[in-house]
Amino acid sequence: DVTSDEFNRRHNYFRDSKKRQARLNSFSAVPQSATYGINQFSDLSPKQFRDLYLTGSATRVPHYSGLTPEN
Amino acid sequence: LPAKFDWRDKAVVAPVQNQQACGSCWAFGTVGAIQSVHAIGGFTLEQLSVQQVLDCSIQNSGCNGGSAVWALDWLKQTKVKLVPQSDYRYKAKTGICHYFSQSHDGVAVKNFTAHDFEGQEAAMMGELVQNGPLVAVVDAISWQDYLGGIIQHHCSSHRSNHAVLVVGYDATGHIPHWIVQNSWGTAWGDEGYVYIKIGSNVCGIADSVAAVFL
Repeated sequence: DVTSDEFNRRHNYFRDSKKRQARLNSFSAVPQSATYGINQFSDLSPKQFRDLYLTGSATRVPHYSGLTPEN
Repeated sequence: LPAKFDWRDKAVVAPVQNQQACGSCWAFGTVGAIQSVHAIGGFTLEQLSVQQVLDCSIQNSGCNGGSAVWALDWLKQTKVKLVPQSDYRYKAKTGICHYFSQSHDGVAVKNFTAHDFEGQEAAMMGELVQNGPLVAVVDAISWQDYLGGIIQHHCSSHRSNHAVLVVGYDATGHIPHWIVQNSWGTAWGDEGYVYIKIGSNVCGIADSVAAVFL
């Protein structure tokens, strides 16, 4: 359903994602290291991804002291 | 502490969910912890309503985002029972809050704790083993491209933006790591899971961690 403008935009995001993934993978030195590549988010810009999926807020919480109400 | 511990082995972790195009990670994390702790208490593992938390926890902003700690605080203060998912289905849209009578089947939150475990991830492991899966808020910017493996770099602490469910850890290999359930479907990561190195607060995994008591 996407227009050609939208298609081109997403195609550019996809191309950018491949560069980003290559950079991220350059740090993957040991066999168990994380790998990065194409997935369902590769045609989103980082901003679109952030706005849509990274919407969790961290509430300020106390440092763990070893004591909880339960123990 | 055991070198490896995974609540999935006890069949108390529900399958990976997909939040779709809705910023509801905070609700998925919250509900994931509650339903697991309920199952650990001897009840049948049952999926509870994420949509109820999304619609009714008005201190949060529905699909525009929220905080798991605020959601837990709302559940504790109001004593609202979380109803089964089958009674209040997920729509990936914020909607009007539906109310159920107190006699309706559901699970209420008695208490919760929320702590910063930075520098004390061993204590966080203890909390996980003792209480059940934990809700954590992480920096997930690099997760846009994640395929699998253990994240050790490119993930900052103190910039949290995404709520997840920590279901276990594995310290038997070269890289001890957390086992984390995400809510972006099974096509993402390792069947919906991501692994994060233990010990240096990678992705801010220890910055804000909540445990639930029912």
